[in-house]
Amino acid sequence: VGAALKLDEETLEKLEEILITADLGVETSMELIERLRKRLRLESVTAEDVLRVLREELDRMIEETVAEKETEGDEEEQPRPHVTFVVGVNGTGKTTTLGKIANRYAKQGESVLIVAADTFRTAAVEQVAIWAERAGVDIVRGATGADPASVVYDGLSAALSRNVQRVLVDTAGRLHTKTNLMAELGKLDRVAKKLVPEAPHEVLLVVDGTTGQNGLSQAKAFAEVSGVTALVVTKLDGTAKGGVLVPIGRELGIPVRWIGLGEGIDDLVPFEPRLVVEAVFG
Amino acid sequence: ELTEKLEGFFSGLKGRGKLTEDNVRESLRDVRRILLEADVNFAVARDFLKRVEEKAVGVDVLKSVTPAQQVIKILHDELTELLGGNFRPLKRSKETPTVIMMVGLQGSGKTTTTGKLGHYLRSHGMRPMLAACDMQRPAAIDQLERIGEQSSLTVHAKRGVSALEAALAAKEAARLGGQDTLIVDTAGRLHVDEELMNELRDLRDQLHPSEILFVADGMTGQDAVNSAKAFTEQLDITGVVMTKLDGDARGGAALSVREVSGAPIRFAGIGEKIEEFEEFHPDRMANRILG
Ligand SMILES: Nc1nc2c(ncn2[C@@H]2O[C@H](COP(=O)(O)OP(=O)(O)OP(=O)(O)O)[C@@H](O)[C@H]2O)c(=O)[nH]1
Ligand SMILES: Nc1nc2c(ncn2[C@@H]2O[C@H](COP(=O)(O)OP(=O)(O)OP(=O)(O)O)[C@@H](O)[C@H]2O)c(=O)[nH]1
Ligand SMILES: [Mg+2]
Ligand SMILES: [Mg+2]
Repeated sequence: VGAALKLDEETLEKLEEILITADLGVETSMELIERLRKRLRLESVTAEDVLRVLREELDRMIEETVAEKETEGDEEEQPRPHVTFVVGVNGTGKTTTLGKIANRYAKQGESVLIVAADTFRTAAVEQVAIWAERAGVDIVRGATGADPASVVYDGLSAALSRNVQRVLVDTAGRLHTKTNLMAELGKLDRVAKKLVPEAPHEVLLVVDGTTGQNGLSQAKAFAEVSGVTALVVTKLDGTAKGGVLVPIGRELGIPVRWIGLGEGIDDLVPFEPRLVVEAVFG
Repeated sequence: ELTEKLEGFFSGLKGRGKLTEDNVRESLRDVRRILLEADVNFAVARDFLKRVEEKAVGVDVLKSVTPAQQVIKILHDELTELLGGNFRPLKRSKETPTVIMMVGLQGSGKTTTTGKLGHYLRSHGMRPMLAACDMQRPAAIDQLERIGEQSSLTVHAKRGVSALEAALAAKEAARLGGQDTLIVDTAGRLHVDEELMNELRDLRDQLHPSEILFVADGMTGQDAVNSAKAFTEQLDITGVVMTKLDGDARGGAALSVREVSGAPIRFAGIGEKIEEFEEFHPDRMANRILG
């Protein structure tokens, strides 16, 4: 048995830099290096293999914590209407992502209804209405400045009367530190349940791919107030690696469902661990 | 908390003596973690801490403070100095109107900040016009027009033309209408999108802005250096606005952007409302980053 390969200071710093600059965060990066060290003790790894082993460990970590365990096809009878809330802090790509998802379901032959429940931000309703048009789906909107809860209510009653399969609710961006805005999400949840007891069946937290460690505190706050079924990580068509999705998966058990790769209607792909691993290690 | 952490390292020194290389280096290792967790870029943190180490080693520990407090003071002062640079007012151009371009990545807050800057300049005696030059995002022009209506700010919009045409039309309208400052809202774009970065360069070459403000999201992580570097190299930005600082993001991106672009951080966005905008305070940001 050969002597275990030791990581010298310089190599260690290089490895740390790869992980940290991918926004994996200090704790997750340290954990990955620790797992690498374990393997160095147990296996005969050469200097050239170190990067490969670290890459395997990241892949394994993502598989265990972030990848979704079952595909949508495995679900039994999908509830009708199936209600999705799209939530997150300001500017992350919620409205755009909702348009992409609506288009996907519409192309698959499902009846989709968009509910424009961002009644606050300037021209938010106009923006999502354009996406509804692009996706070829209907939209329910309220009066300007209406209570978002009333729009959700109107949207779900329309969905029920039209026997729609999927309802996608666009909500206003809100910083998770604003308790009154977070409480509003709780209200949307309660109002939805008045008409559709199991709603929302899915809460998608949209996280900007360039976000640093604040992504973890965002996920914690939204999970607490509205429950988060899965993440969408957007803007990974840029140079950001989106690594914060790993600590979110590890600490909160929230998987990633979609990745946003652009501003066009088709720029949405189902999450796969290799998308992140390849971004981090090239 | 930072002071407590560093106290542990200096328990040997008691109010006199010098900060040695070893105890400074040890304590800064903990600070490094704090900076990284605050989203300061890896390389920026490394370089910054090297400078602090040089400044701290050999420093006499003042009788009135503990060695840990001494190091923190050096850290804080160095960070404040780096982030700062005296706030100077926006540069005006000889020809009228003065043009200010708002640029940055998607969703960072450019359109909202365009309104805020207009409101701010008006309160300082200027006569601003906002130019809606995002021809790509759905309802972007509507968004800026509404922002203008809500705050009685003049907005120039021209649909169905290129961003450059819209900008030039706005500049002419401002010149004729007597507005002395034109704030140009542009579409969000990736720094790796060659075509769109070229579009910004064309805009700059034709508009002759006296300021190009890079609008950066306060919660940006390690990638802040990449976008800031590209925008600096390709456009030569003159200032930065950090947005969404009303959240709890530690804001390490501010240090990264400042280091890499060399441009001063001029303003902070602290909310969605038009008045939630202030001149940037480097010392407050330093406290926030150090936690
Ligand atoms: N490059 C890129 N841009 C994106 C992506 N997703 C969204 N965007 C852009 O990001 C910007 C913000 O998107 P929105 O959909 O308005 O974001 P939002 O979360 O609804 O914003 P608020 O409702 O204001 O909180 C727009 O310019 C989008 O085109 C993506 O995956 N890649
Ligand atoms: N809380 C908070 N929200 C902000 C701030 N600045 C902007 N926003 C919000 O962030 C979201 C995006 O703002 P926009 O002004 O549309 O961003 P943009 O850069 O013009 O986006 P694109 O044109 O799509 O690139 C909106 O929901 C704004 O209300 C801020 O300082 N604080
Ligand atoms: Mg939106
Ligand atoms: Mg905009």
